[in-house]
Amino acid sequence: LQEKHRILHKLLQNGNS
Amino acid sequence: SGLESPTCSGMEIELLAQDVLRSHRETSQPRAEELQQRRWDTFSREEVCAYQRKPMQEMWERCAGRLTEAIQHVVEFAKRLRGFMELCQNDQIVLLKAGAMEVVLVRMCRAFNPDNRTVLFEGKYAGTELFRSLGCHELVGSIFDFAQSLCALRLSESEVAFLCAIVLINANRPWLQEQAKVARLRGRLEVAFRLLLRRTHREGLLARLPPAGRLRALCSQHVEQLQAFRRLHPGALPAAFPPLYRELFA
Repeated sequence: LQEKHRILHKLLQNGNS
Repeated sequence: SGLESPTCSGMEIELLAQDVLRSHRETSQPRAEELQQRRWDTFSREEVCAYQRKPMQEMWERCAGRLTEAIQHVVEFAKRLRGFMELCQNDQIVLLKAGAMEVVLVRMCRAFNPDNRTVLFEGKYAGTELFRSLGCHELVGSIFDFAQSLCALRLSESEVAFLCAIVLINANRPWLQEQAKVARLRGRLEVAFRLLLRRTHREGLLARLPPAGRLRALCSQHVEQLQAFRRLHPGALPAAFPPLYRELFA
């Protein structure tokens, strides 16, 4: 699922605010 | 009070409630006061005509762009929500993939003026007619009807915040790996929401909320219209639509 949703995955990874 | 579940303390619920409100406040643009000030700032007749003359593809690109910006704010809302980042990555993605658009639709009621049936779009308030060149009058009308029905409930910012959290944290989404963990978080959110409603004497609100199926239907309608648009404009999507929009809906 992470592979198919790379942008969403990246947004979630960017700074665990 | 009988409200607390046996697995979480009153303090935990209190912290969760504060967290939902803070997450909502930090990720909702524009702020409520600004929306209130601008709610009569509508597009002029000439501006509406200019939008109506835009090619269908350009109007789709614009709407996809605005929707994607709103979804990015929803992702930030989710990340700030206590417990969300403790879910496994698969489930974070499942919940956002299924729920981000639904949360955007709930949030839209903040930027909707029910008195003249307009919504904030690219800086001013617009009626359904501005979106004519999209070629999906029924979808636009249904989205406006939904916003109108939420506005009729006169939701406070806190209520919108909880509604968004509850729409997002849904243990019934297909493909969740840790369904029980999502269900526990959802349960705590419901307890906190009920506590807020009891304190503000708004318990009756729960029975008046639109059924979850209505949001689901709007999201399906959006994907169907996108498919119809793609049939009309093959090749348009990869070129000009935001990558996040393509990832979520195409």
